[in-house]
Amino acid sequence: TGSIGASVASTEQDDLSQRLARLRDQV
Amino acid sequence: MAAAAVLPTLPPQFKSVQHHLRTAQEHDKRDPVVAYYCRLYAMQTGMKIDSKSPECRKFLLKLMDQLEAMKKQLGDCESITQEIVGSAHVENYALKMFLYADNEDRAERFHKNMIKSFYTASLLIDTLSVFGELSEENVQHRKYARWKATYIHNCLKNGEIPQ
Repeated sequence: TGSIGASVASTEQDDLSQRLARLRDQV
Repeated sequence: MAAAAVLPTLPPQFKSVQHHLRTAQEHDKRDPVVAYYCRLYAMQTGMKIDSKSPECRKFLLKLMDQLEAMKKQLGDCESITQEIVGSAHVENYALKMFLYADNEDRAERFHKNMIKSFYTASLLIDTLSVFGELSEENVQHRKYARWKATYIHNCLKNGEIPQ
């Protein structure tokens, strides 16, 4: 479960970074 | 303009951006561009501090919802679509606040509004860092404004007249 939780967290973190890049038109 | 998503309780890890988020709320109607960039600064700073713990991640996801909703609502505003224009907008606003407070200070008119203007000017100069490295002039303005706000606040609290 730990590794699943960690991968969810890193996915969401990537998602946040991608959303931030899109917000700033940096994609 | 009220931002779309209501934010959850601020995680203690994000205490350092609490006043930037409060400034954003205060400017949602007065100046949405300033509100948008204060939230963007809080977002980027929060992501650097902690984007892994569940509480922080939840907060940042909601803050991102707010930013995306604001960008949609302000879609045709050049200060949002072109960050170089946004940078000038926020810098001009910060300078206006600084000059108002500085004029009151030189006229020896000490009151809560001028303290708040000094402090808000320093917060907005923090926000300018989303556009890149701060100029030396802005760093000095921020240092002076924050020091003045603290000094005058403490004098008035102690019943002393600021020098």
